[in-house]
Amino acid sequence: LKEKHKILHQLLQNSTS
Amino acid sequence: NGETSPTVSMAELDHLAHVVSKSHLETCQYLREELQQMNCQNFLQDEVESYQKKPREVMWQLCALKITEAIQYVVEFAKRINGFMDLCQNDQIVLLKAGSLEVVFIRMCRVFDSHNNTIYFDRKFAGPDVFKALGCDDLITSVFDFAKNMSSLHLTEEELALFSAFVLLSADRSWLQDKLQVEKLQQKTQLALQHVLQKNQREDGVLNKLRCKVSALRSLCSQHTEKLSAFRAIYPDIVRTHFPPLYKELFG
Repeated sequence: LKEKHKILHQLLQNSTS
Repeated sequence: NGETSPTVSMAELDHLAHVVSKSHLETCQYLREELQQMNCQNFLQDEVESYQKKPREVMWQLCALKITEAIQYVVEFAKRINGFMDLCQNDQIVLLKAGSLEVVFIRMCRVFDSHNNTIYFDRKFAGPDVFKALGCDDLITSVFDFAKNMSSLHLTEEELALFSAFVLLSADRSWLQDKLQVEKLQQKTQLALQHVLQKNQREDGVLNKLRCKVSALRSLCSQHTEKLSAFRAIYPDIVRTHFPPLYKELFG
């Protein structure tokens, strides 16, 4: 699932601004 | 004696309500004060007509962009809900893929003007007729009806925050790896919501009304998926090249 949702995965990794 | 149930104390519910409410306010895209200042400026008739004259694909692209912007705020909301980031990454993705649009629909009631049946869109308040070019009148009517019903409950920001978290943490989503952990989080969120509703002396039926909203949200999302696949069948290139990448990833 992570493979198919790279953008969402990246957003989740970004620090909570 | 302050004990609500052996596993969750009153203090813990208060804390959870506070954290979720703060997360909501930090990520709600439009503060209520900002909205009040906009004093519900509706689109003028010629502006409405210009939206109606837009080619179908242009209006679709604009709406996909607005939905995607709103979804990014929901992702930030989720990240701030304690417990959410402790879930495995697979489940974080599953919950957001299935629930982010539902939270966007819930949040729409904050920007809905029930007096004029208009919703904040693209800098002004738009009635259903603004969206005619989409060719999805039934979906648009359902979205406006849902916003009207939700706003008629006059939920506080804290109640909206907890209901949004409750919907996001749906343990019945398929593909969840750790269903039990999500269930625990959802139950705690529901207890916090009940606790806040009681504290605000809301009449008993509100929680049941909110539960009925869950199925309405599921239907709105499946309607959206149907309309998108019908649109993509006609304009596959537009979706591939002009739609926001996150939108395609979630709904593609």
